[in-house]
Amino acid sequence: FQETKFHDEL
Amino acid sequence: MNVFRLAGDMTHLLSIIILLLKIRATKSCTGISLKTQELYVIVFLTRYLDLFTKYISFYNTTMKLVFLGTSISIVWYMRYHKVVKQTYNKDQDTFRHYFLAIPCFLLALLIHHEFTVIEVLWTFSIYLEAVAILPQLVLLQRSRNIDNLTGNYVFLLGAYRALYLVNWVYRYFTENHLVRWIPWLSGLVQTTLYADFFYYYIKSWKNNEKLQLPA
Repeated sequence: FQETKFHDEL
Repeated sequence: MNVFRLAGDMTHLLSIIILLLKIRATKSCTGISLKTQELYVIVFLTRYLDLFTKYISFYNTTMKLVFLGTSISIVWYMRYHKVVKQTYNKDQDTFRHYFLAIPCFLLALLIHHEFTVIEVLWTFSIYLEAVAILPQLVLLQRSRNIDNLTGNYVFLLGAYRALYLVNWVYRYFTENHLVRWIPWLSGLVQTTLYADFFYYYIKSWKNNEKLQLPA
């Protein structure tokens, strides 16, 4: 369970 | 973008429109917590620093600018508009900002993806958003009369993160099982804080009664 860095939301 | 995320964003946008409508049309901010509104300005300023560093879509950029602009203008109305500021319930809105902001900042220093300024501030904004509604909820509990626009504003603001929760479940199964504990758990906390409010809001709506929270 690796955290995904993914800032495509608001 | 899936339908749940879009519905969440639209609910969030609608909540802000309702609040601005209330302030502009009735020239009153009764029942609205300036503390919560100022915390939202901090949330948006710290989260949207990436406006300068990366481009995701026209939609994202536009929405970020709208959230920044509207949140700043709400605070401006409540602090400086000569009529609106007189309707602010200052004596009842006593929650201290730093009780929320400092622990969130410390938590962001401890738990984050990457130890960079942008990343820590982004994480801080996620934690702070989760609890930023607390001064507003305290103020509502102290208010004898909650007008419809204020009730609807808080309801939509809570519904927005609940829709994001559904969006995250959907994305987990459709997008390669991406795991994002920081927003997931924060969003869950955020939505849970509204549980009590949702209960009384729906109850008053079903019984066609005026909304009032028990002290």
